[in-house]
Amino acid sequence: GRERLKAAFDKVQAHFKELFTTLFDGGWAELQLIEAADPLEAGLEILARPPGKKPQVMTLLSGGEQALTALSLIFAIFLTNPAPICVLDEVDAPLDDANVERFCNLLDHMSRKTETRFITITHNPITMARMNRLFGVTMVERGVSQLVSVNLEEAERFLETA
Amino acid sequence: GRERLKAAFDKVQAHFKELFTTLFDGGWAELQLIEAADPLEAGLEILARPPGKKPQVMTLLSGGEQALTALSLIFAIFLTNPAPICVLDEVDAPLDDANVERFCNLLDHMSRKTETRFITITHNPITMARMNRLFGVTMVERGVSQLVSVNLEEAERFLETA
Amino acid sequence: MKFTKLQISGFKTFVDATEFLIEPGLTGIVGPNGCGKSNLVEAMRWVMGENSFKAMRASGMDDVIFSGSGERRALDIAEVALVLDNSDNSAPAGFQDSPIIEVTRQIERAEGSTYRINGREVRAKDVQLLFADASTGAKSPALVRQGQIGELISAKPQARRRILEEAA
Amino acid sequence: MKFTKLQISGFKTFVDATEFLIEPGLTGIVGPNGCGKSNLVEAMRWVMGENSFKAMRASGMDDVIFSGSGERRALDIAEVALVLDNSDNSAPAGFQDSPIIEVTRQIERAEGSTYRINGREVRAKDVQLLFADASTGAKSPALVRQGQIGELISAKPQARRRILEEAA
Ligand SMILES: Nc1ncnc2c1ncn2[C@@H]1O[C@H](COP(=O)(O)OP(=O)(O)OP(=O)(O)O)[C@@H](O)[C@H]1O
Ligand SMILES: Nc1ncnc2c1ncn2[C@@H]1O[C@H](COP(=O)(O)OP(=O)(O)OP(=O)(O)O)[C@@H](O)[C@H]1O
Ligand SMILES: [Mg+2]
Ligand SMILES: [Mg+2]
Repeated sequence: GRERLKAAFDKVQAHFKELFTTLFDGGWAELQLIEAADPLEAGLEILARPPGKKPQVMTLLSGGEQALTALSLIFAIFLTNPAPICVLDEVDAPLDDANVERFCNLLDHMSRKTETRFITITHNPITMARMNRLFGVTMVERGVSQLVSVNLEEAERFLETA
Repeated sequence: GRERLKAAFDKVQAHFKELFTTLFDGGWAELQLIEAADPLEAGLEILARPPGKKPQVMTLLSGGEQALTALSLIFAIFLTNPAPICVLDEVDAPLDDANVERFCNLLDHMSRKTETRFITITHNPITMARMNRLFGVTMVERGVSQLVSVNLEEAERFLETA
Repeated sequence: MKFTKLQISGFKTFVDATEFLIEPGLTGIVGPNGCGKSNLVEAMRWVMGENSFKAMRASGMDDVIFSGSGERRALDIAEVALVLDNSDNSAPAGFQDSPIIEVTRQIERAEGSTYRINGREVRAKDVQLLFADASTGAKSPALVRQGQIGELISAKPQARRRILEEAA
Repeated sequence: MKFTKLQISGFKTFVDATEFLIEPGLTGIVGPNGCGKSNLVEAMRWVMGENSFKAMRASGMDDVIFSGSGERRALDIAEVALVLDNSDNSAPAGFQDSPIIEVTRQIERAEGSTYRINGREVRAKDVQLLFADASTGAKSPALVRQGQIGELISAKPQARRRILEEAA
């Protein structure tokens, strides 16, 4: 139990550091077990230093920087034990265009490195353009959902109407 | 104390109902004081029914619907006692294009109806286009912010680079 | 074991039978606020054995059954089926001779849920174990709910450690 | 009373003296993640007398002083000035003869904050009262922080009622 958690922690740490530096195009971050010597009792702390900035407690980071750091942790855990399915519901919401591109590069990379099928819910046109296929959900009849296959052009028209 | 809170509640209620129906282009919502007879001890509950849907507890609403409902409450409180300054930090993040347009229509309306100056932080190109002026914040030197006046074209280029 | 298809009927806003093909690589889901995107992926978590109605944004598990709209009346049954391709035989023992595994969950108002694997009724636990053995399941860290990123950021260190335990 | 100008020096990432003109109508602020947009508007809340460092996303009020970057060393002083146009004489009694009111807050590392109104040193409470009388201030419901919408949605009913009290 204890050894398994410590072993998992070390693997996640390695992936986390690499993913952070990839998503931030630089900088440094680290996971820490705090508050107890026993990993089964400890808390998980995150130290992050975006490129060009001093290392700071997570709260001082910007909304987008925090989201990117949390995504690094989630994907680090994922890569440690890849699941056959990964669903991401609007995780790109707080990201600026440059960060959305890096996020999509990472999805590309992971989809080629694993057998995992990815489902990404998004309002972001950049993310839409990077998907292999798109489905639109509509409510032509109020309160009733319909699923329909769409291409990028149709998807962008989707966004423009209620 | 108690009468003032009850009077404020009634004014906020009136604004809230109207703002909800404006932002949702239909539907119905209502504030309720619950858990105690005394308004100073009560909790504030929100009941909302988007157009075409059955009234539901807030948790079942979508991310965007919840955000729009919360904005209706915040602006209802604002209109009850307009402040000279209103700052909105990325409140349009979970909204689709049609809802962002309605949100901007509301900002237009409130800025003409009150003397309030509005500051809106956004990543959304639709919101940017509806502002009277734009300022860009950059970090040409890493870790150091600079403020610069920009037009819409320059702002969109901003978004595309780190 | 690969996820190939999700079939939904009566679950939240998916009133009529809907089929969602899950293909390799990256699939995007788009649409306006409130149209049902999160409901769609919630159906997947639900059929994998999610037993907390709070994780379904509900105040009781019956809330996932279509409760009616302007023009349609409420239903009393919701059903979701998840079809898995087991042609690589990676599923747990007991499924060696099943190149296709179909997991179904049906809920009836005030009656609770019934689970089936390839038509045979099983307990919720059997479904949960099947997915846990495949490194997935309703609690998989790879299923990121809307707003969960924000929760992870503001979570206490103790709560964050539990996410690590899911991976171990 | 109208807000006309914010001057920032040494506050978080605004190292050099920065002047932000606040004009009528709708002003948009744009820029990449982490470039300082939220820091800019936090400076306004701070000079209005915000005394909770948590509301500044900090773990101590000294955290708002520029702590250094790749190329620059940390500062020991941060100062923010907010200039108000009182030509309509709507400011509280005591300011009738001031068509312009300048509120300044300065913090020195390990020394705490000093407040001034039109150059004269005052207590934090005097600054808070000035803005409260004008239906604004650090705790104004019209100042919506990043993520505060999500907090309002998931807030307990008791916590939500307190927002109503701010308006009363
Ligand atoms: N049992 C139910 N019966 C009918 N409608 C329901 C039921 N449960 C939820 N809904 C409706 O489903 C809608 C929410 O759908 P969903 O969360 O999937 O939206 P979404 O497409 O993810 O939107 P967003 O982009 O805002 O996140 C709400 O309007 C809610 O009223
Ligand atoms: N005292 C300080 N000294 C130096 N840098 C600081 C200080 N306090 C905060 N920062 C830095 O400011 C940055 C956050 O800025 P801010 O929150 O304004 O970004 P933002 O433009 O709002 O981004 P987003 O679009 O992601 O919300 C962080 O990178 C943080 O490290
Ligand atoms: Mg959603
Ligand atoms: Mg910000």
